[in-house]
Amino acid sequence: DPNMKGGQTSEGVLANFFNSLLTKKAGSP
Amino acid sequence: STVLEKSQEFFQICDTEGKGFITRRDMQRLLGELPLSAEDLENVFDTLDADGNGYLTVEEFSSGFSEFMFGTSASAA
Repeated sequence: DPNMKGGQTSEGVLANFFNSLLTKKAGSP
Repeated sequence: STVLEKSQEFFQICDTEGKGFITRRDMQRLLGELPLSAEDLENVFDTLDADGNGYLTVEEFSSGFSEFMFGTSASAA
């Protein structure tokens, strides 16, 4: 897949960060 | 809840001392709480710190969050 790049873009890492926060909130009542 | 409310909630997770801004040090406290490496957290900080002054305000934080939500840099405020 030509769209797959090694290493994370800053956009990707930001998405990862916010997704983790969303998951964290969901996981802790 | 709205993007602004969510981003304020997340801001408070990072700003544990309630200073009203987030520093690199605050960001590194999330190491172990979030599945991100120290380098990832540095990267997130640099991306969100639009003016590069070393402090993340709730405005910078929420604009980063709305960018993530909507794929634009429109401010959530």
